[in-house]
Amino acid sequence: IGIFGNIQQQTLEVVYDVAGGQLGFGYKGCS
Amino acid sequence: KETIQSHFHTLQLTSLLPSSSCNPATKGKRRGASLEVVNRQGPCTQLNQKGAKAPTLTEILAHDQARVDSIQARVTDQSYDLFKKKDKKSSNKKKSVKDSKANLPAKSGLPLGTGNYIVNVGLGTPKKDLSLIFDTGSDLTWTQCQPCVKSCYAQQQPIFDPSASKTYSNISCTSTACSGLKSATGNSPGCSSSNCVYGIQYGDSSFSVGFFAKDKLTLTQKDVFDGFMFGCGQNNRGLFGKTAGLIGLGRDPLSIVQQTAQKFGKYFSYCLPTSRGSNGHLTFGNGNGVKTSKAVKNGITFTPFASSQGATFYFIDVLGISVGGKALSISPMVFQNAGTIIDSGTVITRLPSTAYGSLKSSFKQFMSKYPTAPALSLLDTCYDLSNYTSISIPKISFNFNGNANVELDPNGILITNGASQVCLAFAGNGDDDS
Repeated sequence: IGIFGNIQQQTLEVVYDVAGGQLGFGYKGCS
Repeated sequence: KETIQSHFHTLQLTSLLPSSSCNPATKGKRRGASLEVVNRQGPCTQLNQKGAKAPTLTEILAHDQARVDSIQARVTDQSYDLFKKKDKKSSNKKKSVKDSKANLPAKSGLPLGTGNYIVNVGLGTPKKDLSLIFDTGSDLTWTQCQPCVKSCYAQQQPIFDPSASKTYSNISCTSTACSGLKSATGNSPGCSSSNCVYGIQYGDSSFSVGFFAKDKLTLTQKDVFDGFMFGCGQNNRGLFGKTAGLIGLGRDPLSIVQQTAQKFGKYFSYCLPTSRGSNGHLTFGNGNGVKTSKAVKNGITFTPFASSQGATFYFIDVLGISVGGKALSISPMVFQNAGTIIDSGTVITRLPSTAYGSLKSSFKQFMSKYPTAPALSLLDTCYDLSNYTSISIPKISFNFNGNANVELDPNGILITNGASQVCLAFAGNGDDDS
């Protein structure tokens, strides 16, 4: 199993749309 | 010059090093119920004060490997169970899905709560604030509870006292919720004087055992949940730092995501701050009303969850990786054979062995002008940048299913153990099929 870890997720906006079955990524999520 | 701008990050080395000043910006408009997220080693944490010793990077990486070992063991066990269920699927589809959860092996370890990121929530009436580790790789939310019948580790805030909460109650052994602990924790629940007892064990032998209970959960002033089910730990030990416990953001029915689904529609988002950053958040709901399944948000690119591989972790499909603007020559099958999950608690991204070899080789070529440094634990590609103030590193992008291209922040490419040991923040699995 590969794992996309938290170092790589830093500063991204990570969206879990569990009901919609999708994961989203955006930039500058912490700004 | 254009190529360098497009495919390289040019940055000050100090931007990768930890900061000691916490400067959160004024809270902007954010849709939904938003909580502040802080990095446990970052400038805004209050958990390392009073002379507490922060873990070294080597210790963090060792804990990270224990967590990864545990996740991989659990996924392997689940896959085995899912295969066993295939025969039943055609005869009773609903039962098959349910069974695949109910048959989780009790021996499996759950991911280690390394806990690099923390949120504050309120529990009970009157509400008590608790700093909880933020974990998308596990399901049960738990906190240490008085009277700590067996053992509690030292935490920063007062330990939650259920006798002081007017809305606290234990959950009965015979309830459906109690039975649900088997899939949420990997362990069958126990029973004590008709009260349901949970036990959750992590990959490094860390654990929490206690009463499975209900109480009022306060996320924000406007977002309050009566009867939130959580673990009230009476015997807790492990690598939880000075936090009060853990918040489980997994997919199981007992996770906070599912328990708040009526209000937030199983939708949440977060931003994890860097070790210099101050503005992380965890936000439940999308602010567009409940049960929005087809969420659309400006500037967000979506990839479908790869749900075929089990329902505990959040699986996604990686199709490829680019370094310095060049797509690595890796067959998509390399990623498909292994599968990939996204996890807020694992620090370093793990890639199939072949993929990591290709990434490392390409990265080294672009970084050939910099002097190398010794390996650091599981990180084998390191540089001594102590003689540099400004550096240029190749951009790294992931291509996920659904044509979702994600370019990593420079802080997602390198991890520093001081300027003299700056390492590529990726690691390979032992083989492509692990």
